[in-house]
Amino acid sequence: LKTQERLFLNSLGLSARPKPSAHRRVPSVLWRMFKSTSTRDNDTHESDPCMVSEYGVRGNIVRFVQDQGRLVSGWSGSCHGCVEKHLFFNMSVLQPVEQLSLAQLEIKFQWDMFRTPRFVLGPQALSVSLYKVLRATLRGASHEANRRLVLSQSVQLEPEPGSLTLDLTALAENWRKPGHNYGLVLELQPHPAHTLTTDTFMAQNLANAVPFGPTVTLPDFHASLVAVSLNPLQCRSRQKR
Amino acid sequence: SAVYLPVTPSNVCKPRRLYIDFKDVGWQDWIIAPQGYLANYCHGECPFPLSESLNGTNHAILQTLVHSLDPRGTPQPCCVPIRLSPVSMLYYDNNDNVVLRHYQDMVVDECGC
Repeated sequence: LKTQERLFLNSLGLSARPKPSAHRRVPSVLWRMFKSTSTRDNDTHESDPCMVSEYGVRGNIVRFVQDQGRLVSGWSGSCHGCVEKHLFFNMSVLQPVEQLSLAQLEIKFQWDMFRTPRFVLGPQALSVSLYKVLRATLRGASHEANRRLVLSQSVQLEPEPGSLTLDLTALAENWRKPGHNYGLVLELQPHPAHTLTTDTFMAQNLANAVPFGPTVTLPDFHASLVAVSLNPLQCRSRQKR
Repeated sequence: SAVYLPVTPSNVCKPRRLYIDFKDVGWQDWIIAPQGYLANYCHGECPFPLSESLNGTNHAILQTLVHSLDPRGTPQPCCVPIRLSPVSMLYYDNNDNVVLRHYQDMVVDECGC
């Protein structure tokens, strides 16, 4: 039965029965897409099943690839006045037969309502820098030479924390080659114009506000990579003889 | 002369109801949705003569003719799916990534000979 099951799963494009360790929250966009395709399946057979209309690309597989990177440095680290996070997306989850149509990085910023009540003021904007890591760096060596800037942008956090999306298809395609995926480094820095220190806090006489940390409070952030791919073996057009 | 076997409406080729519950195959731990789906299957005979309702191909008509002449050498045409529809599945992979995958030809809508 195990062999049979493996053969069935192979036909479905899986090497074995997946064993997830944690049941993560399903992103709302995936739920919406699942519901819309299920409705479409029932309604009509005319629409192209191998087209992901939400992203406007060909594909029959949409993955929310989790970030497996770690925090490189906080406020007290080598990155002065900013937070650095290594982002790593394991692209080996795509099978070699799959054609990558889109890889879109999504970074969502969110205030933690328990840790950071709304009356505690954080920065109104963040400077976001994203670097592609070119090669591994030995401990103690300078990181700057081994990374290349991909994006530098300001993200507004008021009135609501924002998000950032970036097309990384070409980069992610390269990550699929063995030994080519060193990930990204995300650098977040409170926007200088909006940074509030404890002093400026007092100066603004915000009686209800609570002084916070050594400098400012940052929102939580979560990065994921939306990867749309096409398995041509499972998206064939019917052949007529 | 051909042997005429009377076929009752219940055993002619048509889609039969089959609900596949992923719990039954132990896949509920990694499939998020759907929990199961109405897959159906084709079953029944393709008798002579093939009527319109049996969606017979020209090949099936000729095979039926040959079968009627030589029942031992040539079998009757098979009852097979002729129209299938896709199903989308949401699941977790080994890296805890959430995957939405579209699978073609999962539901039997129509059968034919």
